[in-house]
Amino acid sequence: TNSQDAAAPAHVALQLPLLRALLQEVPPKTPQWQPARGRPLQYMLELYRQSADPQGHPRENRTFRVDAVRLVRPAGHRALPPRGPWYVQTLDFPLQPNREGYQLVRAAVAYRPHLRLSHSHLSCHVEPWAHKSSLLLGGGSPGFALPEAWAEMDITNYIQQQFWPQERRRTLRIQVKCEQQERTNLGLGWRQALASDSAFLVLYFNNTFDSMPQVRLQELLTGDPAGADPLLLARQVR
Amino acid sequence: QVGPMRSEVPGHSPEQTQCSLHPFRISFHQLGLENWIIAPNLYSPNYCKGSCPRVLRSGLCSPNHAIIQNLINELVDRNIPRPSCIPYKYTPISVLLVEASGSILYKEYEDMIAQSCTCR
Repeated sequence: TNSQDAAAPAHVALQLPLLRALLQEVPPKTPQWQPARGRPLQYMLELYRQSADPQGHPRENRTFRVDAVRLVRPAGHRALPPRGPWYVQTLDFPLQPNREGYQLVRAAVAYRPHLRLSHSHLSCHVEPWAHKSSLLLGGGSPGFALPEAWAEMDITNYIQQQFWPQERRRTLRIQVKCEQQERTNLGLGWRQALASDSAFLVLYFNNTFDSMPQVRLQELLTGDPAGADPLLLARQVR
Repeated sequence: QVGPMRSEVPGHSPEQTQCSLHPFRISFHQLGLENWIIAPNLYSPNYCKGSCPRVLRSGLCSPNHAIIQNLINELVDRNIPRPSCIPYKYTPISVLLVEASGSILYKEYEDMIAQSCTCR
C-alpha cells in the first residue's frame, strides 16, 4: 500500500491471472493500433455501465448474459451519388476468422437513425448488401438497452447463414440509406455526416470452452494431444 | 484424544493472524496497460493470508480432509503440514479493452477476484 504510485515489477504483473488472460487475448501494441474514442467508445461505455459496476463486477440484473461483446468499426466506406432525397453509403466490416471456443449468439448493426446537419437532417436505416431473397434478419438474443440516439438492426440469422462459422477473413458489406427531410441543398456536408462512425457492427459471443472435450482442448492449447501438463492446461483454460 | 491446546503464535492473538481475506488493489496504469484497458481503472484481486487454526471453524468451509490433515500434523507427524490459507470463492471481472485491430471488446473473465478464504 505504500507503493501505490510506483510501477509494479514486471514479474509481479505477469503473475496476476487476469493479466495473463488478457495478454493471451490481445496482441502487443502494433503500428495500426489506435486508442478508442468517439461514438464507438461512448456506445461501449454505455454497454459496460449497464453490465458492470465501476469496480468491474458484473451486475446481477444485466439484460444480456454473454461472455464477450466486440464492436467492429468499418474498415472502408464509399458514398454513392445522391438520388433525389436519398443519400447512400456502403460500409465494409472485416470479419476475423472464427475463434475456437467462441459461439456467435447475436450480431447487430448499430446506427444513428437521425443525423443532424447544419441546415437539415437525415432519417437513416441500414441494410445488408445482399439480394432481398437471401435476407433473413433477426434471430439474436436480446442485447442491451440502447442509448436514445441509437438504433439496431439484428442480423444474427444473416451472419450465421452467410458468414459463420468462417475459417478465413471475410468482409460484411452493409449500406446506410438516409432520406433528407427538407428540400435544401446539402452540398458535401452529408458525406462528412455519414462518414463519422454512423454505423458499426456489434457481435455477441459465448465462450464454449467448458463444453469442449478435454482432448480437443489439449490440442488447441498445446498443439500436442499427448504432452500437455493437466495442471497447466487447467490454468490456461481458466 | 486431542492433546492440550497451545497458543497459535506467541505474541499474537488468533484473531489477528487467522486466515482471512485481505483487500488488494492495483491500477492498470501501474501495470502499464492503461492504453488499452478502458474500464475498470482498478483491479482488485484481493488475497488470503493468515494461519489456519487447529480447530477449523465452520466459517472457513474446510473439507473433512483438512481437519484430518490438521490432526495428523498435531498427533502423528509434524512433517505433514497444516492446511493452507487459500481463496475459496471467486467472482468474475468485466473488462472493456481496445484490440490491436481497433475493435472494442467487452469481456467477462471468470474467477478473477477472491471473495472468501478457506483452509485446505
